[in-house]
Amino acid sequence: SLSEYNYEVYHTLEEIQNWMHHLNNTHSGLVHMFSIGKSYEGRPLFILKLGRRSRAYKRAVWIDCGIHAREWIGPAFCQWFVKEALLTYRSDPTMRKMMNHLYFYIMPVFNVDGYHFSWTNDRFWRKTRSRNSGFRCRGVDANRNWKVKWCNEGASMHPCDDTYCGPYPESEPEVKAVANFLRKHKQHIRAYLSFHAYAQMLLYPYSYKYATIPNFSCVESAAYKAVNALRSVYGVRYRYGPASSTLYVSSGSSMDWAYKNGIPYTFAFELRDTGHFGFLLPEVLIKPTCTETMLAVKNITMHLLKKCP
Amino acid sequence: HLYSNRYTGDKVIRLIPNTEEEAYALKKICHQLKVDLWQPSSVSYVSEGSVTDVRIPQNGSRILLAFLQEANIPHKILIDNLQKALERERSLQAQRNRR
Repeated sequence: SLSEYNYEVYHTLEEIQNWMHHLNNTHSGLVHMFSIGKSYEGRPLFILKLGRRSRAYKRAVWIDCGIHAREWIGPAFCQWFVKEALLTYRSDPTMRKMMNHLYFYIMPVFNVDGYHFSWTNDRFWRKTRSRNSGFRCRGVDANRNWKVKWCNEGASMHPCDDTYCGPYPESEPEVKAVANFLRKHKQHIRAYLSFHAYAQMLLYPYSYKYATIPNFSCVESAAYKAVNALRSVYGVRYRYGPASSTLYVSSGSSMDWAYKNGIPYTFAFELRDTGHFGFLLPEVLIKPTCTETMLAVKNITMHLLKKCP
Repeated sequence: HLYSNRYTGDKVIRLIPNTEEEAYALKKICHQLKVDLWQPSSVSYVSEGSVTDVRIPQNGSRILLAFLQEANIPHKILIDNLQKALERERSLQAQRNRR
């Protein structure tokens, strides 16, 4: 059952996919699972569509986790989000409003091949697992493979580098599948949220250049309120701002691509911590990390629903 | 053995170059030692004042630490033995499961 699944431990890919199947079977009123394609190694790319079914037009929010395989707190948060949505739909007016007014497309593990590899072989693997012709090194950085100033600053053309952009944009089947889905549904997808680790930041476009986005006002105020809400839980500080100046310039990111392709509100979270544990965030910190992040995500969602055009 | 003990002796070290010269030297040695960059994601981002976390195997860490001390580059060992850190977390996990 929903309450028996342990959301305070890291789960294998198989466990996560079994959990998704289970929710699809037991919560059909609010959950619908479907696949948008297959990974390089042939694994299904599952999405959970959350929200009260409605014949009326509803906008949507896309959330993905685990673009980079070793950032395990990302998929943990995606699972936490789903759990919270289903458990508090009736008791929490904010969640009820979110589920009633919006659909949420949740991709708990974007880079399924890499995530599986990080469980079985190399805990610190980052990229996908595609083979690169003529090179012994495998994988492409799935956050450098999008067609937005592709393979420019902040990305590498060398297959052995961790920021390898790929042989061409959307070369990775995972990236292509998500891009196709977002292109098809962009008319009603209002926001794109991507979860990474670690740095404790809330970022918005642009990543690939130093420039201010046209709808800066609404995006910035959403980010400001979100980090304040996050900090109110345990006092953890997140920096926020455009990715290029808050973190570093990088081209070919999913956030920039989603923005360029018409999704007006796009954010990337860099979750806990700032380096004490790094990618090895202990399981005891899953709950506080997800609890504070949940508040930030609810804040962003409600701000966009009420305050932004 | 967790991940076949492949991380035995691996360290995670935080480096903060004070000058562009130090940053350049760090980029060079990181490239030579083939470190795994935890942050930032690419060695090209390493610059004066930037926080850089690297994972490096045992052999490489001796060379890197000697270099850092000689060059007087501020640094801190975040994780002294990655394999032990992974195993510690795994044993805590087992204890929690038993409880």
